[in-house]
Amino acid sequence: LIKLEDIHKDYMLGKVKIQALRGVSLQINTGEMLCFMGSSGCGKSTLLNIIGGIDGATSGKVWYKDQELNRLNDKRLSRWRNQHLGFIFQNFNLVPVLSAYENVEQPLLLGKFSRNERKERVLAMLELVGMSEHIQHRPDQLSGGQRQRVAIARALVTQPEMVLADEPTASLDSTTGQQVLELMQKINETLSTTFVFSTHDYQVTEYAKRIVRLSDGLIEGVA
Amino acid sequence: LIKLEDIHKDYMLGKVKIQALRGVSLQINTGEMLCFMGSSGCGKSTLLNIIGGIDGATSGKVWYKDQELNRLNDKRLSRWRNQHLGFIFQNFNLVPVLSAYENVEQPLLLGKFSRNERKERVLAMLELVGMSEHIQHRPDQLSGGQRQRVAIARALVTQPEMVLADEPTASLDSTTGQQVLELMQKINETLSTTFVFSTHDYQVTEYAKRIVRLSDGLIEGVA
Ligand SMILES: Nc1ncnc2c1ncn2[C@@H]1O[C@H](COP(=O)(O)OP(=O)(O)OP(=O)(O)O)[C@@H](O)[C@H]1O
Ligand SMILES: Nc1ncnc2c1ncn2[C@@H]1O[C@H](COP(=O)(O)OP(=O)(O)OP(=O)(O)O)[C@@H](O)[C@H]1O
Ligand SMILES: [Mg+2]
Ligand SMILES: [Mg+2]
Repeated sequence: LIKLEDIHKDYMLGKVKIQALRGVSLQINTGEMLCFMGSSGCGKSTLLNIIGGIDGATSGKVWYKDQELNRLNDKRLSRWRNQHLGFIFQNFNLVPVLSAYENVEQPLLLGKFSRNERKERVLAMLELVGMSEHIQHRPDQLSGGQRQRVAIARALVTQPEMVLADEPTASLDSTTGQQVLELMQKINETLSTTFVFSTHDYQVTEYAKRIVRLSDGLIEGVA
Repeated sequence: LIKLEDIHKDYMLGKVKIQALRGVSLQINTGEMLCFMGSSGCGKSTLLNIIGGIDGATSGKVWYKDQELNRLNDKRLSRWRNQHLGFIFQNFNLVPVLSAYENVEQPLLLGKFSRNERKERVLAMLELVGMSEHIQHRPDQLSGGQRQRVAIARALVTQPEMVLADEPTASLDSTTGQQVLELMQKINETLSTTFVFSTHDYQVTEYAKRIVRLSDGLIEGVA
């Protein structure tokens, strides 16, 4: 589904160059549940952003099926993301002025869903992440873990082909975390959705069987 | 050091009343390392904000030594916080336009430190949390765990009497998390600093021996 060839990502900070990724090659197959692990600052979020076309690589190629992502212009890239991808950001990235309901509905507004279909999907997904009692809350009226669950619901509501989840359980207690992982596993089994996680939480590795360890911008080993 | 008497905290959401805390009484002694645990949405952050005078309770009293916090006006409350408290927020709350160095220096600017003293303390604290190579970075140029470590350094740099840490290891891998907890334990042993954590991470409970479980805005039991 996804193939990365020798990906490098540099950030310039004044005159200093930060090499966030220093040559990552990887293949991800349809229906896999895979997770990246590694210390804080090793490049997990950077790698997820490049797989999802949110950030461009400094060098190297990103293939989605037989399409090279780097060749798409911004407009086609964001349409590709809306049609194929669900993204759960490390800091959730919810729209502050919209309610939980409106935040989850947002990606559906770009697709071809009727108002009733949207309502059905949004309410069902908020129920599945345990947030039915908070649909009118805005992000600043929610706890950290509640915001994270709204971000998860938003990524899953379009039933995307692939979900990129950056530390999806970081703000959740282990029971709520397990509830969310069970939901993702079920979606993976019924819809063959591909999941790529980044995590520090060992509970995630009970669901994402393939672990890719990153260290200082390089893949350490594949378990 | 801190005494809470029958604390209630309600949030109004339109016509709906959310009871975040429903009668919490608690005493915290000088030099303790204590942590709140409980599911997402049970009231941990709300309780920490009330202990730290960041939020007011709807009813009930908060005592710091023999001073009732609710009686202080905003100006005296924020001066009390700057002189006695270090706060690590769940979403870090770093100032986006300032570098890591400037963010950590901020609380010292309100105190009586010379420029050299400030520089010494800021660099020492950033070194202790493993962030010496990122002092010029702004928050949007840092990884999630790197931002969290800058927030931790900022809370400790004034050597406060009490540190309130809301999920301080949520974005850290276990090695980096342990490094930070070791640092806090050392500060607790050398300076008798009181630490109050909220966490979902069992590693924290190896350091914060007293666990107070919250459930739906009430204390469940004291371990
Ligand atoms: N500003 C607000 N307005 C309305 N409701 C709020 C507000 N802040 C918090 N709440 C509600 O109060 C309850 C407790 O929130 P709190 O942030 O204290 O939970 P928490 O235990 O810290 O959860 P988490 O582990 O997810 O961070 C939640 O149900 C939340 O929706
Ligand atoms: N916009 C940026 N500008 C400069 N440097 C950056 C930028 N974004 C990330 N970096 C640097 O690139 C490196 C990798 O960052 P990344 O966010 O991918 O790490 P991570 O593995 O996700 O860490 P964490 O577990 O803390 O979230 C870090 O050292 C970080 O400082
Ligand atoms: Mg990250
Ligand atoms: Mg919280």
